[in-house]
Formats: sequence, C-alpha cells, structure tokens
Amino acid sequence: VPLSEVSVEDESFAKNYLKKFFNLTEEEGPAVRRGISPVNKKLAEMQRFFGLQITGSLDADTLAMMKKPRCGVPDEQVAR
Amino acid sequence: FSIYGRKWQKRSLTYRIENYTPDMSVAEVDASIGKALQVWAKVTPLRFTRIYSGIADIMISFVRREHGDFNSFDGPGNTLAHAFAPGDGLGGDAHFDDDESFTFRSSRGVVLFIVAAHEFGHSLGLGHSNVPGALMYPTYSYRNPDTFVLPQDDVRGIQYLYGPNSRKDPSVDDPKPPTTPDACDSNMVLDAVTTHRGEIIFFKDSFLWRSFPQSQTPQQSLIRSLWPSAPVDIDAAYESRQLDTVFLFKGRKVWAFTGNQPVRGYPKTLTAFGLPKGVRKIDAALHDVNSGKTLFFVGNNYFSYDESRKTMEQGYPRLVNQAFAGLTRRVTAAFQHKGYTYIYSGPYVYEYDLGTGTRHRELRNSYFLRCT
Repeated sequence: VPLSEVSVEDESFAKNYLKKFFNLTEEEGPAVRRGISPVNKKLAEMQRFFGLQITGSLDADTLAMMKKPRCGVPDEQVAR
Repeated sequence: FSIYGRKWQKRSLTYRIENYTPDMSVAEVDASIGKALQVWAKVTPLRFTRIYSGIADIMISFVRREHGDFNSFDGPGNTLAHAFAPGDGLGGDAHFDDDESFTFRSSRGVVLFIVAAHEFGHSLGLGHSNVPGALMYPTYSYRNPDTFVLPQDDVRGIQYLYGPNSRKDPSVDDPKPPTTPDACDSNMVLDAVTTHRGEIIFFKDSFLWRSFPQSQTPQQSLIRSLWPSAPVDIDAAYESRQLDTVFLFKGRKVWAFTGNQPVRGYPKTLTAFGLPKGVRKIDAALHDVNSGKTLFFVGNNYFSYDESRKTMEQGYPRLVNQAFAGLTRRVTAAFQHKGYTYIYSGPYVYEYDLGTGTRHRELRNSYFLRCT
C-alpha cells in the first residue's frame, strides 16, 4: 500500500537501518555536503541489492522493504 | 550469493541447543533445528552432531533484547535472528529473538525451521543473497517446511565453500533445486497477470513481479511476501475494482485479497463463481472494466460471470475464437490495460479491442514485463 509521505520518524528509522545493515557512517565535514550524501548513496546501494527502483531517496517501496521481518547480521561479521 | 570469506576447516561440526522458546514444544524445536541443519548437510560434505553439554561449534539460543554479544534484539518484528560467521567463540553461533512468535509450520507466526536454516547458512560462512526466493535473501517470507527444497542460488553458494555431497546415495532422487524465474527468458510462460491498484502483477511459480506505472523496472518478490496465505503456482488472477479485490485461482479454489489483507470467507470453490462442478481448474481470468463481466477461460471455451449480479451468464460456455478472432491456442493469462485487452498464449501476447473483437498486435512477454 503506497505511503503518502515519509515522516521524520521514518527518516530516522531508515538511517538506523542503513547504519545497521549497510554500514552507513555518520556524515561529517564540508566535503560530504558538496557531493551526494552518504545516506543517499547507501539508499541506492540498498535499492540495488533488493532489486528496487534506484532513486537514492527514501520512497515508500524502500521503506516497506526496510520494515519487513529480516535477519539482523551481527556487526562482528562485517568487521571480520 | 555472497560469502564472508571464512569457512570451517573441518567437515564434522557440533551443535548444542542451549534453551527453548515457549512458543513451541521441545520436540518441535529439536525437529526444526535438526531439519534446518540437514538442509545444508544434504548438499555438502558437512555433518552435524548434537551435543548436550560443553561448547559446540554452533551454539543455539533463544534470547531477548541485549543478550551479551553487543547486538541487541529489538522486540517483536523487524530483526528475527542473527548468526555469526565460522570461527572460535561466538563464531558459528545462532541467536533467535524470543520476542517473535515462532511456529513449527503455521503461516501465523515465524516458521523456526526457515529462520534457522537461513541463520545456519551464516554459521557456515554464507552472507546474504540478492536473489528473491533464495533462502539467504535477508527478508523473511513464509514457506511450507514440508515441501521446502534449498534453492539453486544457495546450493551454488554453499558448494562454492565446501563442495558437493560426495556421500549422497545415488539411488535417492532428490527434488531439483528451484530457480528464480527470469524476466529476460523469452520462452517463459506466465501463470497469470492482473492489475492491482494501478500496478500490473505478473505471476510465475512462487514469484511475482510488480510493475509500477512510474517505473521501468519490475520488482520481483515471492508471492507470499505480498500475501502470506496465498497459493503458489496459481492458474489465474483478476482484479475487481468495484470490490478493490484481487482474486487468485488455483485448482478448484479461489483466494481473495484486498490490499495485502485476505478477504474473510475465502478461499472458496470455483462453484461460488457459478462455474460448473466439472471444471477442475481455469486457465485464465479477465475482468472487463467496461461491461463489469469477468471471463473465465477453460480450454477452448470461456464463461462470462456478471460481477454485479454475482451469476454466470446464460449461453456459456462459448468458443474462445468467437470473441477473440484468430485465437486458436490455449489462453494462459489475460488482463486489460488502457482500454485494450491483452490475451497471453504461451510467450505471446495478443492485443484486442473487446468492443469490436478485432486483434491489433502480436507482442512478446517482454512488452509489459521488461527485461532489465
């Protein structure tokens, strides 16, 4: 069911999701602000992985995919 | 598939179930865990032995929230479980979020066998797959544990790490691993096509593609990701816009969904739509928006069902080629789009104007279901 708009809570949820599963690191410094934001890059990476339309922005389909029940890969695995 | 770059150097691994979920009986948990490990043992040289004390390679526990590995669970929903890649200590261990409702085989809840088989994939060194339908795809969707067969992508992944099972009894004929249907396969014959709230949905085996009007890229997923109680390998589908409902047909049964919710009172039988008792299955269904009639294709014939009166029209069945000029082959799927009627027969799609009965074009599957 399409969502009409993305709320602030959804944005925060999405950021946490990307930090947890797509290794998003906090953006900092002016260099980041000049280019595409790390959040948008990670959103595009996630959309590519799940075969979603690659928009680099948080749309209803991307949010719905984030909210599906899933496996939570432990962080240690990434470090290894 | 993806791998973590770590694998077990030995072929004989131990596992230990440290505690149990109250959602299921001890016997059900034992059976689910044992069967989940066998999913991987069947296709590799790996063998699993259960131990009841001490440290096993794969330690299995049901835990809530913060549980000592700095990877807290999050209460009901979202994260269901996690497992660590092969290694010492936490390596290989699998943790299940006990705030979930685990079940033995019901679709009302999370099937422990499916989650465990996925987690043990991690325990053995597999990462996530981006193939919808693969066991190692990161999101959960219901599958029947009794008929589960490890998909081809997962077989390729685990055999890349450990090789095939050389001790397999050649007299045992295992079912072929299921593959994910490919929109670029020009010979693919779709099971059904329907509209759904402005989208077009294409069905094949246990999969569907959703094609959104604003997107060129169809999105593939499991049918049960969208409708957990829906059948797979369906025969036909159509949307009633008046009822805001999609009907799925398989054999003599009909399922109905509004949005992603099942409609109460379904599944029903074909006779509820006025079809004769002798009809065991339909080949395709087509809802005509202009007349409000739904056509059911059965072999060379079709029936016409009046949606508003909820009765089958008199004078049917009729021959398909009476209404659809030149159509002599079996109809496999049908739907309407922008005022035209599209009849699928094998990998071909025929465009008709239902008002005049004329055929305009012969197209291929890829006209609507794009190969991207």
